[in-house]
Amino acid sequence: MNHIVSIINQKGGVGKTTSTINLGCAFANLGQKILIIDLDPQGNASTGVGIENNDRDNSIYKLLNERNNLQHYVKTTKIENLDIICANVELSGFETEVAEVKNRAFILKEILGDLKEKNQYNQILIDCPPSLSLLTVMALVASNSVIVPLQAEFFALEGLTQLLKTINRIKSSLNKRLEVEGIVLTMFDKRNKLCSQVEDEARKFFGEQVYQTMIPRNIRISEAPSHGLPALVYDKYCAGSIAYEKLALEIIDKQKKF
Amino acid sequence: MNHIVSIINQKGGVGKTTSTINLGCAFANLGQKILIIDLDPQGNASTGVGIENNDRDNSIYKLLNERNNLQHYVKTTKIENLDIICANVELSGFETEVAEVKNRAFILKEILGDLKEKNQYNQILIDCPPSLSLLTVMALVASNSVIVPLQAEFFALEGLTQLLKTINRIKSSLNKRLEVEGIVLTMFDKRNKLCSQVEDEARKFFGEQVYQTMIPRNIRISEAPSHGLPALVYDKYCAGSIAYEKLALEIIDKQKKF
Ligand SMILES: Nc1ncnc2c1ncn2[C@@H]1O[C@H](COP(=O)(O)OP(=O)(O)OP(=O)(O)O)[C@@H](O)[C@H]1O
Ligand SMILES: Nc1ncnc2c1ncn2[C@@H]1O[C@H](COP(=O)(O)OP(=O)(O)OP(=O)(O)O)[C@@H](O)[C@H]1O
Ligand SMILES: [Mg+2]
Ligand SMILES: [Mg+2]
Repeated sequence: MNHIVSIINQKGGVGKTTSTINLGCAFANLGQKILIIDLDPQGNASTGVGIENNDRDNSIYKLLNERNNLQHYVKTTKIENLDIICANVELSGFETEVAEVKNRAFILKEILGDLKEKNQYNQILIDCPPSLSLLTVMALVASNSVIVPLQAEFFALEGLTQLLKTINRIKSSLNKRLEVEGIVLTMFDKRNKLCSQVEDEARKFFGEQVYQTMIPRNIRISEAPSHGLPALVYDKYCAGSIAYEKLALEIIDKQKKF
Repeated sequence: MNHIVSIINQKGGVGKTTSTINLGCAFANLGQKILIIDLDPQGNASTGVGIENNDRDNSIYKLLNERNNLQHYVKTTKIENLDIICANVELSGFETEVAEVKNRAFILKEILGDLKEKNQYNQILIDCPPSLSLLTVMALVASNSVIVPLQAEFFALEGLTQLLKTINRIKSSLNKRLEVEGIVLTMFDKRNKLCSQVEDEARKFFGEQVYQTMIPRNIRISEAPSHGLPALVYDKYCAGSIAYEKLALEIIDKQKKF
């Protein structure tokens, strides 16, 4: 219970938010109780599950400051079994505001400790911003594991080694239990030879860590957020939704073996 | 001379680096002397102009610490008239390291002051990371203007209003001369109705600020970085290269009217 996973990659636009929303929805459809934590000041995950901008007063920013009373910040969504703690732009000031605070890297871990006794969620997914700053470090310290979306592009592949080094550094200094659950190829276009090259390189270097399931580039996925819905709700039978459902099953299968 | 432009958007993966490299190359081909400053710890702009990872000792991180001797950090590239100050992962520690330093937002502006007397470059393009943190604030304080790449997707459009608010905040508090030169639509796919919707919204809200020239989604653009070349060199006649050359002419034309 309460398996905490960070969806992370410092490279921008690789599908972190899209994976958090659609995996969250796929796990919820399988009967798991899921909490998404939006840890990006852009608030894209909150938008993607339909939380209006003017309905985000009880945001993760306020919770990180209050450090207590987590239930007050949890919102239900239109999707059964899927809750969220949303984010707004106030969060972008947090890092500077706590620069002097000792042990600031542990703030989120302490807050999520509250959940431990209650066994309320099967999984907690944290959508990280595109950087290796304090917000991301807090997520890594609070997590049991990470899932890394890897866009099938050259710049994204180049950044992966650096990311895994950072994760290992956090593991040895701040969070011994942290594991890399897996790497998922996103926006994969079979017709584009660059994508196949990235896939080959990723499987060569990272082997079993790369999931068999790949997420195809699929227009319906990028249309869904404008309707405030995960792709799995907006268009359940599109190639993107089917891929995320398959990925959810592969992840659960692999988690059982952990 | 020495017109300093930040290429900025806190949304990740919208084409900041791709636009910096290819606009830089297009301006250089038109006979302008151009300096690119890579201000992203990912170092993608440095990779995109062919600077190897092991050749980045004299990086922007060292220059920001030394605060002097800028010429020492400038590297020439394979492209005539195009120089770069490169970045490496050390840069990701900079923000925490200077958290106590007074007036840290002005560090880059002071360093670029050195160039003012020498009139060495027509334009200086700063490739910003996907965040509104100190590195981005330093770039905005040091710049005359900004160019905003806008990916033709819903999440990217949603973040634009917030970005323009931040730019205005910096303009009124730290840099009175800062202007928005323009907004350029990137990864535009005519067949995708979402792209046309984003274009319509952008032109409706931001009018003349949106350039007429749009950059099409074009596989050759995403292949070029793996060869360490701008698309304009890798494949001069592909749709992406032609679009960046047209955009460069439109920008210069508009700059004359400033
Ligand atoms: N498989 C896909 N097919 C088509 N479009 C996709 C796919 N996955 C994501 N997108 C679109 O690509 C853009 C980037 O995805 P997303 O915002 O999820 O990435 P991110 O890593 O969370 O970005 P950031 O670094 O800004 O947080 C979005 O507009 C999204 O709708
Ligand atoms: N017009 C285009 N057509 C096709 N691919 C593109 C285009 N522009 C950029 N790309 C690709 O999309 C990805 C994202 O672009 P890029 O890295 O330039 O964005 P960025 O905003 O600099 O990202 P970050 O937020 O991580 O700094 C890259 O892999 C790049 O090669
Ligand atoms: Mg995101
Ligand atoms: Mg970039």
